[in-house]
Amino acid sequence: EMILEAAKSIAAATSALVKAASAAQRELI
Amino acid sequence: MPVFHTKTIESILDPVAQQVSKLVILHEEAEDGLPMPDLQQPVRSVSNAVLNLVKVGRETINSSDDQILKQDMPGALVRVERSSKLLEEASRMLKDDPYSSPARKRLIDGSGGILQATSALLLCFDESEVRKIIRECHRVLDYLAVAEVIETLDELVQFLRDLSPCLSRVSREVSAREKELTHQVHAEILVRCLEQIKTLAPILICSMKIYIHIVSQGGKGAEEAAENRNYLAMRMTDEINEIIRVLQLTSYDEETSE
Repeated sequence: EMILEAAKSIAAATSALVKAASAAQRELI
Repeated sequence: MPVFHTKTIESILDPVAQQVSKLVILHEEAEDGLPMPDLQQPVRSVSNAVLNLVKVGRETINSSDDQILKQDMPGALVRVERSSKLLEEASRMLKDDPYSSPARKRLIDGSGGILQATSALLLCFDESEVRKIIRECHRVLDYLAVAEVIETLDELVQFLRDLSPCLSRVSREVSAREKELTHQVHAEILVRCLEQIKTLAPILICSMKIYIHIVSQGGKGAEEAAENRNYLAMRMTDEINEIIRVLQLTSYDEETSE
């Protein structure tokens, strides 16, 4: 289903964003 | 951590749910610590993915004849868009001030909001798929309800022609659904009900044949035969109703009731 594929893309993009945002903080801990 | 009630939704959202949880913890532990990196590119990727989801979601709404989906899905789409806007704001604010605390908050609210709204959207879609299976179950119930008015072999043949494909579809779709559920107890109930139905169906047909035969031979024992047939039809009806009940449950319902 197209909606599942679209949700997968959002999940992947959000995951990449959150990883990038976490990286700097992780250095500090 | 949220609980996802199907394996498909879990496989899509669980990794991002874990990432968001980690971000929240890291943010709490290291608030105002190191500057945030430039997030414009990854935020743009999220925005593009959201635009695509909104487009696909609207197409799904327009092409669906499910009134509940038409009513529930737009709200989830609005929430995804709103969360995406929070991320865009966070990205702009962090560009100006990589230490900005409100920007970090928007980043967390936005990513968490995307997760929750996408989850709501997928749940909405999933519930619509479940309603399709339930519609098939109701067709079987309708056929079972006429079992007791079948009086001749010709009527029985027609009854079988109507019931068999419907029952096969229910069996196929419920079996697939059972494999999708993350809630083991719900999956096991569905398996058990399907097994019961597969056992009961040929016995019901046999009991209908016996009833028809007895009636055609003069009617002695017809009352007992009818009772036996009605009992089997009722047993199958109960199993289908139990399938309908369990199909509508989510893990969340179970936790709430507990």
